[in-house]
Amino acid sequence: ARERFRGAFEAIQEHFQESFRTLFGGGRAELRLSEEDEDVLEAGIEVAAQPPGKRLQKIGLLSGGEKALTAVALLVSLFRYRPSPFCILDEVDAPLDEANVERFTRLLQELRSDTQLILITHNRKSMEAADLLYGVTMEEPGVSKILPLRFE
Amino acid sequence: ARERFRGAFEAIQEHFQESFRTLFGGGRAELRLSEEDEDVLEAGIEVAAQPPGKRLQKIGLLSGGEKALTAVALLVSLFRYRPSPFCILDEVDAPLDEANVERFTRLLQELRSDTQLILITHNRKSMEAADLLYGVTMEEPGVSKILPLRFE
Amino acid sequence: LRLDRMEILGFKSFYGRTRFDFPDGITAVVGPNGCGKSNIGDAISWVLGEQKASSLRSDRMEDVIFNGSEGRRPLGMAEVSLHFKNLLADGNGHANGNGHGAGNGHGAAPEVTVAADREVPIPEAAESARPAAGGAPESQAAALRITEIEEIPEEVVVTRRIYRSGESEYVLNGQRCRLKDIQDLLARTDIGSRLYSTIEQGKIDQVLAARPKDRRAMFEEAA
Amino acid sequence: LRLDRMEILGFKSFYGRTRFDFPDGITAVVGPNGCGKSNIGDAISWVLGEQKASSLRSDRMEDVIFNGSEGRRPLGMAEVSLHFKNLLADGNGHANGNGHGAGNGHGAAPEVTVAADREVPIPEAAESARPAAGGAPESQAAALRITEIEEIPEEVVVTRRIYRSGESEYVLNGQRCRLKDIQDLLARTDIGSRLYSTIEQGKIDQVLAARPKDRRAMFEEAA
Ligand SMILES: Nc1ncnc2c1ncn2[C@@H]1O[C@H](COP(=O)(O)OP(=O)(O)OP(=O)(O)O)[C@@H](O)[C@H]1O
Ligand SMILES: Nc1ncnc2c1ncn2[C@@H]1O[C@H](COP(=O)(O)OP(=O)(O)OP(=O)(O)O)[C@@H](O)[C@H]1O
Ligand SMILES: [Mg+2]
Ligand SMILES: [Mg+2]
Repeated sequence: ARERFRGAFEAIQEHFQESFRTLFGGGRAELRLSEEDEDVLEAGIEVAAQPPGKRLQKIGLLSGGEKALTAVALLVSLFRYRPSPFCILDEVDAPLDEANVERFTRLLQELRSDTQLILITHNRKSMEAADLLYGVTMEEPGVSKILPLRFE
Repeated sequence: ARERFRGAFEAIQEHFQESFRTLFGGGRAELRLSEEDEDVLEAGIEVAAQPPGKRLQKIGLLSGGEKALTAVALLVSLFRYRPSPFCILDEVDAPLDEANVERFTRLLQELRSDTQLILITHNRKSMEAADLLYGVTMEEPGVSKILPLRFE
Repeated sequence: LRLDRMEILGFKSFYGRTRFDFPDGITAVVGPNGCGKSNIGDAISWVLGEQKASSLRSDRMEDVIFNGSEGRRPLGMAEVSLHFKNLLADGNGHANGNGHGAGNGHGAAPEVTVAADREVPIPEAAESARPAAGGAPESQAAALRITEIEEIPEEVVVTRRIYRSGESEYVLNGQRCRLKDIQDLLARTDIGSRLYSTIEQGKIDQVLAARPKDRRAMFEEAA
Repeated sequence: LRLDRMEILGFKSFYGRTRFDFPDGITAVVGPNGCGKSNIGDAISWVLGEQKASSLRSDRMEDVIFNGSEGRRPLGMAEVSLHFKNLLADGNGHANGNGHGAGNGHGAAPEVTVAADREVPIPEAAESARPAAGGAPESQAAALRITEIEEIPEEVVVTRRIYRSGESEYVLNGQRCRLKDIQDLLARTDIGSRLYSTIEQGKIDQVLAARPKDRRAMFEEAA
């Protein structure tokens, strides 16, 4: 069990560094097993991130958008290691600026061959990146309906 | 003290209902003093909201955008009752759809004669509604600078 | 494994029977504030067995039943069905086009030992087998037990219902079963416990903000 | 009362002396993720007396001092100054253009009783009076005490400094004072305790989500 976990941890770590660099256009990030636990099977996981041009810091000091982007990088690294058949992301692009929304949707393109992705969003750039668009309306107040949409 | 509080509560309640109707284009909202406390000076304040076409419900059941909009209505009602010289809103428009961003910025216009408003945003429609634009950049990585901007 | 489609009836703001087809690739779901987008995510979490009302933004589980609008009265039941294709195949099942997922899945079908072993294969998901809408629960007797199943059908349908009384029902291809049967079945697929495949609105930071020990659970799930 | 401008030095990502003029009406602050927009809001909360490091997204108060970048070493001090016009006037002071806010403000100037009463009017805010940047705190002796002040000058400058040692300094128009002096002064203006005038990123729901008793504090502040 210990070997398996270590193997998974190392592989996810590599994916995480790669996804982080893609999303931030540089910089680096790292996952560390917290030292205070002796046993690998008990240890918690610490995350440190260094956006380009900044110092390596704990994730608490990152900005709102930097945190969301780092979280997406971690999520993508878990999916890369072990794909899940589906993924639902509810407005994760809300805190991102335009440049980061583009990098985010480009990264999602890499997951789409293994995973059915549902992206709930208000952001036009994210809508443009999708293969298909569904609209949810309340033509009748208080009652939801789902309609396929074409993108104008 | 009791009279003063009641007077303030009633006035804020009126502003809240008005701001809510402006932001949601209809519906109604209400503030209630929680019954369990005997004394007006101790009672907590409950909020209930009814977006147009829906039933009156507790604010927990509202959607992300509906909650943000209701919170803005409450904030504006406090400002209407007792203006504060300044107000800083950090990305409160992030969960809103385009139609609600427009209603939100229109409402802010009403506050601008008494209050200096600072609106941190990534949303183009909010930028367009501002009188002035400041850009924050990190030309030198890790070091912030502030520059006045013109809107293209 | 592929998600084929979901049918929602009386769940949150979905009053009438609503169908949501799951395409491949990236699907964007859009619409004004409060129209019901996040309720779709809640429906998926719920039918896959979510037990905490607070994860569905509700106080009690019965709150997920349509509780009325300006023009409609509250309903007595909520039901969501999720249709899978090639439940046990690797990846998203495109490879084994022969239609029977068990063909090149993980080999042996799910083995769930239960109190009284009965040989009940999962019946083919009949398109027309609409569970009786409305209030009356099916008879208890037909509860399903999964045992040695040779052939898992091409399509597996997981259904969950809840009544105003708070009673929940789980159904697998039209046959009543227990929550545990569904959880055991899903645990053998790539869905796992879904710790990281659903990110709720405003909760993207939780992936990072969790305490190091909690974060570990996501890694163990993946490992 | 009007906010005129803020000067930031060594606070969070603002390394060099940065000036932020407060226009009337609505000012939009824009820029890429991580460029320092929310740090401006933090600077305003901090100079007005915020005591909880967690409200400034930091573990300890010293974390607000610039702690280095790829090209620069960490600084030893952070300082923020907030320049007000017509501190005690009603509304935002346009009405009494005579330049001395106390003209038609709330009448009597702030009355702060302190241990040893000394008649120390607030000196005019000298543009050039740059507090010595770097580490050495000013001598303790010149601490300011606000007593019966006849004339509040047109411009009042509130300054806060912190050193790596964790020691905080408060300055009013160039004279050292206590946090309490600043809080008492602000309490008499329309700023009050700022409960509802600063909404941090991602916290708009807190206005609603607070427990009913906490929400009450906002109402009392306004009443
Ligand atoms: N049991 C229920 N019965 C009827 N309506 C319900 C029920 N539960 C929730 N709703 C309604 O669903 C709406 C919220 O839907 P949802 O959260 O999916 O919106 P959304 O599309 O995600 O909006 P946003 O873009 O603001 O996040 C609420 O307005 C609420 O009235
Ligand atoms: N003491 C400090 N010294 C140097 N840099 C700091 C310090 N504290 C915070 N920062 C930097 O400030 C940045 C965050 O700034 P801020 O939160 O203001 O960004 P923002 O413009 O609001 O971004 P977003 O649009 O993502 O919300 C972080 O990247 C962090 O490195
Ligand atoms: Mg939503
Ligand atoms: Mg920010």
